[in-house]
Amino acid sequence: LKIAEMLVENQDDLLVPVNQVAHVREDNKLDHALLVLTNVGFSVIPVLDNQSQLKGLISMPAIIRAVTGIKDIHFEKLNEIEVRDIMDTEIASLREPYELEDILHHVVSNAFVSIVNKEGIFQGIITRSGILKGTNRIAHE
Amino acid sequence: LKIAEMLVENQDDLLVPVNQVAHVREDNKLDHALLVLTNVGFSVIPVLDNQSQLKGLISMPAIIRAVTGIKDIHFEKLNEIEVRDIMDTEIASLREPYELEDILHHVVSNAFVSIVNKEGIFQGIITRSGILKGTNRIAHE
Ligand SMILES: Nc1ncnc2c1ncn2[C@@H]1O[C@@H]2COP(=O)(O)O[C@H]3[C@@H](O)[C@H](n4cnc5c(N)ncnc54)O[C@@H]3COP(=O)(O)O[C@H]2[C@H]1O
Ligand SMILES: Nc1ncnc2c1ncn2[C@@H]1O[C@@H]2COP(=O)(O)O[C@H]3[C@@H](O)[C@H](n4cnc5c(N)ncnc54)O[C@@H]3COP(=O)(O)O[C@H]2[C@H]1O
Repeated sequence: LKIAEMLVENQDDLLVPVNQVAHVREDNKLDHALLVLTNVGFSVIPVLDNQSQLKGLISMPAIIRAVTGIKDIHFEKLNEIEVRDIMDTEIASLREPYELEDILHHVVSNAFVSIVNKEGIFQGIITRSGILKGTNRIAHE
Repeated sequence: LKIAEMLVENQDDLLVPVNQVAHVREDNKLDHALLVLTNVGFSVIPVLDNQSQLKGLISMPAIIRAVTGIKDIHFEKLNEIEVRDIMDTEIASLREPYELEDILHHVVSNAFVSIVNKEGIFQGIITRSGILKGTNRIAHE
């Protein structure tokens, strides 16, 4: 896909590596996950297991919904439920080696794409910002 | 900016009109805002005043931070604080008539751009999805 490759420069810089990606563990409780999301400010972050495999995605609306009853939000239940019970398991992800074309396809409907290696170990994410920064530089020439 | 105009087809379809945009009023209390955000699932939404002027942006992390103390989250305080007290007033917005070039500039660092008319009345938003859908169609030809 020549246009795509022309549009996005510096493909090596695209990956936000795992050590820069905010994430939680699937066995964390929701109060911990809520605190992480509140502190980092990202709306959706990956969920990993204890072997660094990608298991799901967690967001604040999902957490609040999990403790919302008919009349009230039951915040005291946050330390009773684990992330794995409510995480979204439908993840936009690609296994290495990936094509830029697949990234572009995913970011049309997903704010970021998760990257795993051949063994399924989480490597990092590629974000819409990363793609748009590369594209905008070309568009301004 | 010829490349930009070539890249994004159907510019008339880009605007998500005001009646399709989830928003809250600046005099709403935080418990109402939290409920709206939980129900619609969007991470950040516009805040309007009673004359439909754009006043700010509200997100869940901002709401949770506003009631988080040293040791605990004080959820009971949600009905004591108004949206206007904590909303983000730094808004990526454009006044009509706007150039596509300005939209492209904004979406590099903002997930959406808010559009207001000459009188400052909120008209709707343009999202990264909208831009990327138009771009991807071209890139696949
Ligand atoms: N702390 C910050 N500093 C500067 N700009 C910020 C920011 N937090 C958010 N933004 C801006 O808001 C966009 C949407 O962020 P959101 O958290 O909803 O959605 C994010 C989040 O769900 C995820 N993400 C990005 N970076 C992450 C990281 N380091 N760790 C975990 N998740 C990340 O990827 C999505 C898309 O990110 P993208 O950069 O394309 O788009 C970001 C970026 O343009
Ligand atoms: N209900 C849903 N159905 C389908 N896809 C969904 C969805 N909710 C979120 N997404 C996907 O996740 C992206 C990030 O959504 P977020 O709510 O963080 O960030 C959103 C949200 O802050 C705002 N936004 C979008 N549509 C909105 C609306 N109708 N009302 C209020 N805010 C909206 O613009 C940002 C960027 O939106 P964008 O569409 O580019 O990107 C969306 C879209 O690709």
